[in-house]
Order: sequence, then C-alpha cells, then structure tokens
Amino acid sequence: NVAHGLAWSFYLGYLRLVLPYLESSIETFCATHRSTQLFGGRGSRKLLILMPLNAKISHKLEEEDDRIRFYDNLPNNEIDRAGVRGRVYKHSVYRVMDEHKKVHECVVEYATPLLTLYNMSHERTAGFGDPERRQQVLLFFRTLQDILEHSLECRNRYKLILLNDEHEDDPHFLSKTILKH
Amino acid sequence: NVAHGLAWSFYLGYLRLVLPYLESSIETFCATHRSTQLFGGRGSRKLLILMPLNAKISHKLEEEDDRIRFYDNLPNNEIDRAGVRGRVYKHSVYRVMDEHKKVHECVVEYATPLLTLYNMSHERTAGFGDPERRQQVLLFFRTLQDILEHSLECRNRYKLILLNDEHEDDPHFLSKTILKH
Ligand SMILES: Nc1nc(=O)c2ncn([C@@H]3O[C@@H]4COP(=O)(O)O[C@H]5[C@@H](O)[C@H](n6cnc7c(N)ncnc76)O[C@@H]5COP(=O)(O)O[C@@H]3[C@@H]4O)c2[nH]1
Repeated sequence: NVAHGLAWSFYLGYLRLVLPYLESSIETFCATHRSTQLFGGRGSRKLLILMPLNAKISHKLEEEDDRIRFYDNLPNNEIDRAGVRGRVYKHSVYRVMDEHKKVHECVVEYATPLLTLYNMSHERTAGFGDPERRQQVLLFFRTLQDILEHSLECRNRYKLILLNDEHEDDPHFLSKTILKH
Repeated sequence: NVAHGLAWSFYLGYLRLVLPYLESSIETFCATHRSTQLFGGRGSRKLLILMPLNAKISHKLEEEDDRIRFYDNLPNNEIDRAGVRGRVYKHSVYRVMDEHKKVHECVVEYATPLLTLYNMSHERTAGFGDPERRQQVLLFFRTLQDILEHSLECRNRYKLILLNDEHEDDPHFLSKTILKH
C-alpha cells in the first residue's frame, strides 16, 4: 500500500526531523522581521499541512486564492543526511487575509508525498490510477494522523488539514479553511 | 509494497527534478574550484547512488572508509515545491583515494528512502521487520532501475550501486566499490 509507506516516510524523513526546530525557527524569524503581530493566533505556531483529497498540489499558494500572499521563508535548517552535507530543510510563511481584511501569518505547505501519489496515478507503469488515488490520500491522512498522535517529537507542532474538493468553485476556499485552523 | 512507492517517490520527487541540472551544476563547480582534475573520469559526471542491502546508511561517507573525504557541495538548486518557496536541492562532492593514493572526485550519496525502510523496520506499528527489510531493499533497487531505464530526463546521469554487506570486514570496501564505477 503506497500511501502507508509514504506516510511513514513523511514522518521518519521529514516531520520527525523538522518539527522539533519549528518553535525556535519562528522565534528567530520574529526577531529578524519587524512585524510584532507575527504568529499571534493560537493555531499559528504550528506547521499547517494541507492535504487536498484530489491530490492536486500547487507550488505557490497564492495561485489558489488571492487572499494568500507569500511573505518570507523561515531560517534554513541544515542537517547531514545520507551523505548529503547540510541538506536544507525550510518552511514558507504566508500572509492570509480574512473576510474583514485582517492579515494573519502562518507556516503552511502541502503534504509533498501527495505529489508522488498524483504523479504515480498518471504513470502507466506505476500501478494505480485516478479512482484509487482518492482512497490512497485518505489512507495517507489516516496513517499519518495515527503516527503523529503517538509521536512525542511532533506533539502540538502541527495541524493536518484535509481539503475537500467540492468547494473548488469558491475562490477563497483555501484561505477560509486555513483560517478556521 | 512499501519499496515500490518509495522508489517512485525517489524518482518523481527527486531524481527526475535534479538529474537534468547535474551537468551544469558540475560545470559551475569546476569553474569555481581551482582543481582542474575534477571529474576527469568517465563515470564521475553522474550521480552515484549507494544502496546498502542492509539499509544501514551513514550521514557522512568518511565515517565508513578513511580513504573518503568530503570535499564541498555542488551549487544549490532552488525549486518551488508544494508551497515551500525555493526548496533547496544539492549534492555533495567527495574525494576518494585509490590503492595507489591517487584521488578521484565524485558526486555520491546514499539513497535516502532506505533510511525510511531501516527506521520502519524498527517501528513496531509500521508493519514490517528486519527479515522483510532486505527483500524491500532489493525491490526498491529493481523498481528504481526499471523506472530510470525508461526515463529520458535521467538517462546517463546516474549510477545505482548496490552494496553487499558481506564485505563489511574490509575497511576500504566502500571506496573500492565507488572507484569500480
Ligand atoms: N516539504 C518538504 N520539504 C523537505 O525539505 C522535505 N524533505 C523530505 N520531504 C518529504 O519527506 C519524505 C521523506 O523524505 P526522504 O528524504 O526520505 O525522501 C526523499 C529523498 O529520498 C529524495 N529527496 C527529496 N528532496 C531531496 C533533497 N533535497 N536531497 C536529497 N534527497 C531528496 O526524494 C524523496 C522524496 O521526496 P519528497 O517527495 O520531496 O517528499 C519527502 C518524502 O515524502 C520533504 N518535504
């Protein structure tokens, strides 16, 4: 089951490594960026992980919703991994506007392994197609949720956001969903 | 089958993205590093990908064999991926000494997904243990080999090196194996 392995890979090779540093990365960011309102809200000192059910992932969030703007990246985190010296791990900070034009900053990104699921479903030799893909996204979500609930390194540092594609006609669906969290 | 998904992920999320830039990264590196002997040999302008059958991966190659030294990193490659702006992809260059004390430079790293296989085999809830792990490494190797043989973006840009662990008593096994390629 592809999604099972990808969820474990996402945890073991990424979230478990980066989430313990998130708090201090955010503090360094606030010290170097004049905005004192940064990360004021209760949910915003966490990594928001977006998971669209249809696995259609954008590389730039502002392309999905014009109430979202890229602000800046958190400081780089360099870790020696499997022979690559100082492999760089980083997250992007986005500014999200609510319906009253108030701006909120948050650290948000899509779950990268969903890109693999999406691409695999279009590769003839990879072994699964569009119908199985939605199932695999759900399996990925549930497996990851289960792993993270038992992880002490990741506790309280993340929020998983499953995105239903039935609201695709609302141009501000993404910003509203992010702000709910 | 975990290894199948990890092989596709490694190709779709990494090799397919980075191998087309390898040649120009090496040229930039040679221009900025005085060593004109760099990458002289026939096999060395490729990414050498190490795959130990026992999935035991080091983060620094010189810890495995003292005839190997870290030299420097190739220039960073920045790509917007799934909401992370300017995500950094890079490779490390190592200097490997042969039995006549001659030094060869090469771009080499371990196949990172094997770290996931190794770690999963020690997580009680992940679903497989040590005996299945070797099988999964072989499946990863064969699946990746098959994918890469049909890939135009990766053609002639890589070399897969399967490492048998029966030579672990030879302190220079890794350097000798790398130099064979
Ligand atoms: N958002 C995000 N930012 C990151 O820096 C990052 N690094 C890893 N991941 C995701 O975590 C999981 C585990 O990563 P691993 O390194 O074992 O496998 C990686 C790794 O073997 C290889 N790879 C990807 N990026 C790099 C890189 N920069 N250097 C070396 N190898 C890389 O290709 C696999 C798939 O990568 P992604 O498909 O981007 O998603 C990975 C994966 O789902 C990341 N996700």
